[in-house]
Amino acid sequence: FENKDVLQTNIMDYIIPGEKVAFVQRGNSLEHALLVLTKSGYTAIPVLDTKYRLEGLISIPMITEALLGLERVEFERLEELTVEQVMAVDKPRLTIHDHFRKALGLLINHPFLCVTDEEGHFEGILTRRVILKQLNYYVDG
Amino acid sequence: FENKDVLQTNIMDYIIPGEKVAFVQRGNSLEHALLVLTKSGYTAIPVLDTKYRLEGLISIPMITEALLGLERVEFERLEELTVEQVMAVDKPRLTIHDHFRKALGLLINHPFLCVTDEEGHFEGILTRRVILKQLNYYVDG
Ligand SMILES: Nc1ncnc2c1ncn2[C@@H]1O[C@@H]2COP(=O)(O)O[C@H]3[C@@H](O)[C@H](n4cnc5c(N)ncnc54)O[C@@H]3COP(=O)(O)O[C@H]2[C@H]1O
Ligand SMILES: Nc1ncnc2c1ncn2[C@@H]1O[C@@H]2COP(=O)(O)O[C@H]3[C@@H](O)[C@H](n4cnc5c(N)ncnc54)O[C@@H]3COP(=O)(O)O[C@H]2[C@H]1O
Repeated sequence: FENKDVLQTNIMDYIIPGEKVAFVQRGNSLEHALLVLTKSGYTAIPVLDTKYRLEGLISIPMITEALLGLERVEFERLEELTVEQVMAVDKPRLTIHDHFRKALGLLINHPFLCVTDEEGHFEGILTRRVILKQLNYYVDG
Repeated sequence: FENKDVLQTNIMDYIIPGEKVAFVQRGNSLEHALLVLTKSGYTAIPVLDTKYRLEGLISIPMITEALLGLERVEFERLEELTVEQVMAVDKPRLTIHDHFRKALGLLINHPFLCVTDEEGHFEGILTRRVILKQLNYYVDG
């Protein structure tokens, strides 16, 4: 096992490409977003603009927390709110030139990272699953 | 970096102990479960019995998928269903004697693993975050 080698791996061979990534847009209602999340089976997905640039990400907890009333989650309010009112815009991202070393450090605290080109166009995502699989292969043969 | 060393690490120093883990019981309504999930901020948590033995786990996607109608997620049905009707009982688990080698292989496909003693009593959970942190330390110093 040569640790220097695995950390210098470029991320691009391991990302889930953009066309396979479920996403929503900032203007969508939370009802639409929750339907996309439910049908895709994922708990968090990227938010893209109409030109496929990355804007942020939205998760089911962000939605349910926004609807949390005094006694229950008020799902009847799903139609009233939009993605842009609850999405996160401050998550760290990777670019197409980054390597596993940077990805691994960030994946400690984030289940996936969005990858963009230099213009901010969305390229895909790098997930914890993919890096764990590679580390498992390198460390355990 | 000595890969043999890190994989032989016993998991017990790294688990989130049971008393810090959010959980629900099989007889709870999905409404109660979704409230616990929302307040804890987690997307999936263990299901324990009244003697704190591990029964399975429940996630937000399992709940929303159970409520998915033809056109929308039917949240009004949350009170009608219980945790035991949607929870997963077949997820792999670890015991207090296991090491990182086994945990790493399983965490490729599972965000966290429940840990039990030999009698099936819940001890805590081992998360992807914890193992990524350890691997990052060993591989990158
Ligand atoms: N349909 C499916 N088939 C097989 N396994 C599934 C699955 N859905 C979820 N999982 C498993 O559950 C983990 C957590 O999924 P979650 O949706 O919370 O968290 C996901 C989700 O937020 C996002 N993600 C992954 N693939 C995506 C995609 N194609 N489109 C949008 N977001 C995606 O990246 C996070 C981490 O993904 P990761 O693969 O590391 O980890 C996944 C994977 O191990
Ligand atoms: N309150 C918080 N503070 C800081 N970071 C937070 C957080 N809530 C979530 N995260 C971050 O988001 C990741 C995914 O959380 P999720 O709830 O989907 O997935 C979680 C959740 O299903 C479960 N889990 C973690 N801690 C738990 C706890 N104390 N009780 C019950 N379940 C827990 O294990 C999964 C993986 O956890 P992991 O730590 O690897 O990964 C966590 C962590 O990196």
